[in-house]
Amino acid sequence: SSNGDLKDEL
Amino acid sequence: MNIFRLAGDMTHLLSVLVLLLKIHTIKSCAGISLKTQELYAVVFATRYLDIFTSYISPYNTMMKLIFLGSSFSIVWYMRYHKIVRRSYDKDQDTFRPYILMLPCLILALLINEKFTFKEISTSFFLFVMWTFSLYLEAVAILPQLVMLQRTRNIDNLTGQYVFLLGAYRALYILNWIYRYFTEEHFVHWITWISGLVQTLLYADFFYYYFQSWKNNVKLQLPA
Repeated sequence: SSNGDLKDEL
Repeated sequence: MNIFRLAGDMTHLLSVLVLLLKIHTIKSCAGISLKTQELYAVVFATRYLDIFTSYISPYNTMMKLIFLGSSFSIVWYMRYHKIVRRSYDKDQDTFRPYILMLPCLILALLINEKFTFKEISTSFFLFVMWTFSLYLEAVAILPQLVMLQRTRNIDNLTGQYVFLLGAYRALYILNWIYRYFTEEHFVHWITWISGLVQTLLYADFFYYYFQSWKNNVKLQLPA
């Protein structure tokens, strides 16, 4: 997952 | 992905499966709040709007489909299944969802990480919807907790369902702490505060759930 962001979280 | 987040996702998945198990096998939704289930369907629908446009991983897409599918099928069962719907106690499920949805929508428009009210582009719309789903998820359990206070006897599956639902977000908080210390720029106050509020709403439930487990007595919430 790209550092620092929440995009990969459900 | 870290162990806390994986444990959180699995706990969340388990909570949904426990509820589907209860509804599908014993064909009963006694003690379950339809209002909370409908709010969760809205949470997932507004959070996963970009499910087909932004691909992260097979795991991510699969979990999103499972959460969307299960939340909408639970609502369908409780509303339309001829046997299940009979066990829904609508007189005890009186929380009005709009008093939760409207403030969350307004708050999402006012407070989101994009602060700059740039051109109303699709990305801004998606981000406001995502923030809305974050705030709504924090309070979506309230109708269910109110209903638990009213229905005296809480059956085991319902108790386990609510417990797992609360535990998943607590694990996510550990995940955010872990990511804060292991990744640079991982600062998301909005997510952290709403996740904390969400978990704190379960505090008294956790207390009584633990007491009932420790004393091996039926789970009872004080009126």
